[in-house]
Amino acid sequence: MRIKRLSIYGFKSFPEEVRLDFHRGITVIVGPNGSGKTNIFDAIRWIFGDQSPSNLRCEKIEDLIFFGSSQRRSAGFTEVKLILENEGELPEFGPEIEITRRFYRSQESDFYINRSPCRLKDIQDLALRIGGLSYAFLESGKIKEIIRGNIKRMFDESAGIA
Amino acid sequence: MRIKRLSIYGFKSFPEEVRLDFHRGITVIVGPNGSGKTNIFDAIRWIFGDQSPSNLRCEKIEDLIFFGSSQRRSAGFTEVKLILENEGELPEFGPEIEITRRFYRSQESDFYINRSPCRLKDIQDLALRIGGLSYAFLESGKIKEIIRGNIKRMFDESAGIA
Amino acid sequence: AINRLIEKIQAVNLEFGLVFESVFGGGSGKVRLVDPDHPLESPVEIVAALEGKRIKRLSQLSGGEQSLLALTLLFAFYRVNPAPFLILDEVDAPLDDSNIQRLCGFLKELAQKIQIIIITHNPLTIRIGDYLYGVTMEEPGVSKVVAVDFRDAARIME
Amino acid sequence: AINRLIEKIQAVNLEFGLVFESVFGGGSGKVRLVDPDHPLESPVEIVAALEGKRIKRLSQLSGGEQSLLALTLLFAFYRVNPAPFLILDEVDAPLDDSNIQRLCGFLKELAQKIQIIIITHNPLTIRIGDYLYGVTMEEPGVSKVVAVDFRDAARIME
Ligand SMILES: Nc1ncnc2c1ncn2[C@@H]1O[C@H](COP(=O)(O)OP(=O)(O)OP(=O)(O)O)[C@@H](O)[C@H]1O
Ligand SMILES: Nc1ncnc2c1ncn2[C@@H]1O[C@H](COP(=O)(O)OP(=O)(O)OP(=O)(O)O)[C@@H](O)[C@H]1O
Ligand SMILES: [Mg+2]
Ligand SMILES: [Mg+2]
Repeated sequence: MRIKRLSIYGFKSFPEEVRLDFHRGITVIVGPNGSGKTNIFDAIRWIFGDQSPSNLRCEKIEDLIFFGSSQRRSAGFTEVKLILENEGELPEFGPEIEITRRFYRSQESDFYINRSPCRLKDIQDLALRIGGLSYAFLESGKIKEIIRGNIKRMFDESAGIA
Repeated sequence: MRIKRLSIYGFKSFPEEVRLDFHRGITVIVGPNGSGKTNIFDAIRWIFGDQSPSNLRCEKIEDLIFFGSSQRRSAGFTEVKLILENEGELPEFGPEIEITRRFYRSQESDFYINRSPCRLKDIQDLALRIGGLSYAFLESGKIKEIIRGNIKRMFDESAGIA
Repeated sequence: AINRLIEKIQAVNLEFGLVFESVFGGGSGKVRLVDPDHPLESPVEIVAALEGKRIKRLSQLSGGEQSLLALTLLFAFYRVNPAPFLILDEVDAPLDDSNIQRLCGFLKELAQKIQIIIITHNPLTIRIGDYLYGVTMEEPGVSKVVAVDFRDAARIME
Repeated sequence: AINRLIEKIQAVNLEFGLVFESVFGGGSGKVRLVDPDHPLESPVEIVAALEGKRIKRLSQLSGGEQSLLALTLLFAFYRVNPAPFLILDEVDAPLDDSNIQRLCGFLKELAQKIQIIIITHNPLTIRIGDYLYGVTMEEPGVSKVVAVDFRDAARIME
């Protein structure tokens, strides 16, 4: 399985739809401070059903919607779409899995898997079946805390006994 | 006033005496991870009377003494000496101020200002008279915590009302 | 429950040792229960032996050494239960050039099996990419993404 | 006590604005009491206006922007009551090239009055040094220091 395409609309600093195609191997993302690199990282975490304000660097989920700039008004909703190439791991989903997540300022949400409506829980179940996502997002800020933190808890959680 | 020379013996990863001469302008210190750069930073903090284990990155003051390597035994004591050029700010100390601090594994300490024995408090008083030392040591790990921390406390401490 | 925990520690410890050797380029590392008789209550400790150094506590390691050790543990957990991709955000920031080169060697090898996305400011890390995206904010407050040719990488970073 | 506090906030705010302009290269920054009627109990807030962005909370800034903002505050405190020297340990790690260049410009100006010692891994920062020391551990566990010519800097970093 691999990520084929990510498209972001109205998410954090992305008021216009932006598409990133991904291939096998290593994709590097560069850019100045504050340009939106970690916002892309957050969008991928969010599309897999992450709801934690501290992981998503916001105080409430509404902060994920583009809040405007000096020249643009704020957006009314955000939509992130991720297309995965399914190389046989989860055959019931077909050759591609398209996950879509939308959140409106009115606090409503829409979730889709392969264009058919579903619940957040279905996306989170899919993420669990893909597996290993809890250690697939490594960020510099959190790394330093590991050595001083509670390492045993990492084992308890990963063994499912926390 | 400026730092003229720092000499370190038996402090952290410095079992042999090492001398660094400093001049006006900017001195850059480079080297691989774990080579001892921040240990120099700690030595300068320590010579001015810093006693805080968290600032000095140790659990107890004894951790400051060279604890040995695969080829050398541990040291019995550590001595750090700092020579400041005194350009008239504190005339009673003469044209140079030499601060010496020694700590033995037996837990005893020696302190000297211009080679005459003194107490830790005398060195701390001298540091206060030089002024501004609490914001003269800036390290990357502590910087990220500022924005999330209690900024008001920085003002209370600096205004002397904390 | 106890068996699952012990199995997990053994699996992570095995990977930890392998990753340690390739990113530290020497020495050895272990993860183990402090009190193996009481697995559920016992803390887990990391034992790191760096070439020629006598480390008693992890807090005595340097900033870069601690970051590399934490990364090694995270990679070990990842390899025990790997996702199809791995996303890294400026994990190379505290590292010196030779540690970055070893880390990049490790990632290049991992990328033969899985997809890796790396956010970085460091030219040594950019070099291992197969594809490069630049994120810019030409219009203030509005992010755009462009596919970039490696030759132009330095320009985008400004 | 209240007067001392208010004076301190005004002095730091003045320096904060000046430093902000030179390290961010635009926009403006202020530090102020949230509730000026109750100075002792009131928290202090940082107000940062970055060119073209509508920041509501500091937590929405990026990693690099937050580090630069924290540095600006520390420099402001420093300039209100400056010591004869300033020692910086890898403060440039999260910054991109243009922020490092602005930071270096600010430090070079400051170095006309005071002595600055900088620990870094970044070539852009090394370049502003007048003197260069390399710390090595040729013998494992034992640090040595050598004065280095700038031309050899790359070799020592390995
Ligand atoms: N809801 C939102 N609406 C508009 N802009 C937002 C929103 N949330 C965050 N931002 C903007 O996104 C920017 C931060 O982006 P991000 O954290 O991705 O930067 P980065 O490229 O990772 O930078 P660095 O290299 O410093 O880590 C901030 O300047 C902030 O103003
Ligand atoms: N008391 C001690 N005796 C001997 N060695 C020590 C002692 N305390 C610390 N060390 C050694 O010093 C090393 C760390 O040095 P330091 O923190 O100065 O590295 P650094 O050059 O700042 O590296 P980085 O670039 O990663 O920040 C550790 O590897 C540790 O083993
Ligand atoms: Mg970022
Ligand atoms: Mg260091």
